[in-house]
Amino acid sequence: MLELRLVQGSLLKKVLEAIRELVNDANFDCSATGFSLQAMDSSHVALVALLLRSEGFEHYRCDRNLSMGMNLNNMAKMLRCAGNDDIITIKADDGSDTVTFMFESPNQDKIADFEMKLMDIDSEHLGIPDAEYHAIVRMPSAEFARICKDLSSIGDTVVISVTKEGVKFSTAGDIGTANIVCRQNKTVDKPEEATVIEMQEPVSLTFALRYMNSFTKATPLSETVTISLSSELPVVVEYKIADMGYIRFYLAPKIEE
Amino acid sequence: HETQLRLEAFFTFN
Repeated sequence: MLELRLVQGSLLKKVLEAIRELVNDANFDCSATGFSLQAMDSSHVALVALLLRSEGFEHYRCDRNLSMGMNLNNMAKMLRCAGNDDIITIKADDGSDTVTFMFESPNQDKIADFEMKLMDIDSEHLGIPDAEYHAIVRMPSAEFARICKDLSSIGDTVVISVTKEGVKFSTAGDIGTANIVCRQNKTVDKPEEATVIEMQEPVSLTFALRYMNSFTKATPLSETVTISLSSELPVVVEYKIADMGYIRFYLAPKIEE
Repeated sequence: HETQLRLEAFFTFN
């Protein structure tokens, strides 16, 4: 028996919108820790890892570990039927081949049940070791989204370079080139508007902008984004989900032949 | 020419 009641149902709606472009089908894993997912895109270039901790739910019952295979576009279709202020409850019985999403309006005058068929998904879990990153950049998520969108109108790849001067996003295409430099800026009114750069050593890596743009679908989940770079590792683009957990995107770099 | 690496080059399957 599984029953997870999320008062801020809009978070789950935003999570689905953030990942459904990257991944079609995925297993949601439910354990005492929380509601989680790890899935790769079909070309094994990008990976999304989601965690919604059990403490973040108003009610969290998960009698035994359960893995539920879902088509994310179908799940998004159902969650779009929930109001932004609705409380969402996810329910499943042991051994059942369906999951139920229950939507309650804030004043309890409307209650809806949507039952979705589950699917068997063979998913390969990747072991992601804890790593030391050469550079960690925290910046406003909307700013990062704007940069990725702007650069993708010029080129297909972005070079992200971190030096003590700041973080530089560069691209090149048929019509020309573009460079956007963001300097560390802690003297802002609100902490979420700051750009903070922690650098152990300079790093420069190249990534496909198509994936970066897909990650920025998570922008509504968090005011800030953290980009962790190391020359020997995929980049991690992390959006914290207030009080509940995170959504992390990993992207393998491109290398010069 | 640039080559796109895959995640398996960095992470191992459990």
